[in-house]
Amino acid sequence: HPLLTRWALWFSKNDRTRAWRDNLHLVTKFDTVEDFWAIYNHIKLASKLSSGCDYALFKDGIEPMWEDSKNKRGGRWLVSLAKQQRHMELDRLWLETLLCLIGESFADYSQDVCGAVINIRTKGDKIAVWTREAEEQAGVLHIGRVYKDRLGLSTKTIIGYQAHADTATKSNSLAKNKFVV
Amino acid sequence: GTRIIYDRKFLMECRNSP
Repeated sequence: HPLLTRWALWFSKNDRTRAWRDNLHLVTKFDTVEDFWAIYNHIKLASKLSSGCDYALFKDGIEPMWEDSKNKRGGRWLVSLAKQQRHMELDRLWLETLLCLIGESFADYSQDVCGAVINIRTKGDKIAVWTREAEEQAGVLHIGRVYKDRLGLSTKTIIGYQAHADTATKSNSLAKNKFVV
Repeated sequence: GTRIIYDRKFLMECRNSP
């Protein structure tokens, strides 16, 4: 079953002795539902990765970094997880994120999605959906509302959207939310 | 062309099909 988009799966492992870019590896690309599952079932669950590792799923042709021309004007919907959620919910939330992407779940605004990233960190894991243009308010908000609903987050949980341009100049925790849902 | 969209249910069903 062909997908609308060809996707690329990336992996990175934090090695402070090397440049960030050198730690980033393209795992594989796929463009069918069957190949997605073959890959997903073959690789480690996110919760089994060691701290400092990331997975990223991006549209073919977009690198998972702010500097890519398709990302640099964009931003991300960020889901910050408490430590105990790695055990309980992390894998479910990441799989749901992947299914949102490959299933083109954001209607016409799916074209504004660039990819998604999961960061495994001791201080708390993070999952984010990256979109192309932070100023496209209607699309960003639609994606955020659908995404929050698909993750099954309660209405009390607030997730924020940060422009990469803001995140790049501040530490992650200080970047201000441009939108919230 | 035709948009190829799969809902969550279909994607999950594909996980276990041969």
